[in-house]
Amino acid sequence: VPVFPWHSLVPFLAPTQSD
Amino acid sequence: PAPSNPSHFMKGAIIQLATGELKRVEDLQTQDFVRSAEVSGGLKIDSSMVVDIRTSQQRPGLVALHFTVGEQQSKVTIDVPPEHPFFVFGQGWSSCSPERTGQLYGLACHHLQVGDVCVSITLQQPPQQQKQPLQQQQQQQ
Repeated sequence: VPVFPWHSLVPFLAPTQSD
Repeated sequence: PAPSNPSHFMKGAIIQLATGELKRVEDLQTQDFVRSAEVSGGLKIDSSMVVDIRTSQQRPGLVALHFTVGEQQSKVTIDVPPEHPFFVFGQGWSSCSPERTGQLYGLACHHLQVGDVCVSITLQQPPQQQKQPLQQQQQQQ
């Protein structure tokens, strides 16, 4: 049964350089 | 469902928390994300507030979600399918189209709205990178 890591469920929202 | 659907959102998917504990995706709580980020060290949980939801101009069929992220309230926009679920603090899984999310993933969702605060992650800033006056740093060494 595949097991997924918790952080694959939440978006990675880092400000882009342009901010 | 189209093969490209991320299967980790499928109801019943087994999720491993940083503590090693296993939980089903539909049973996750806000605390699970917060504790996992603390334990994993390299990642930090940010609160991302939804400030605008629009149909994406560049990629038709997708939704452009505008967020203000973390303490600096930096602006970030992402294009996602309307059924893509987000975990909202204290509310749980939410999406722009709960009906489609239910059909495609079997995951029960609230309706994601402007003002909802979602769980997001970013890299933990190593301490010395924070803007501290130089003398204060020397005293610490």
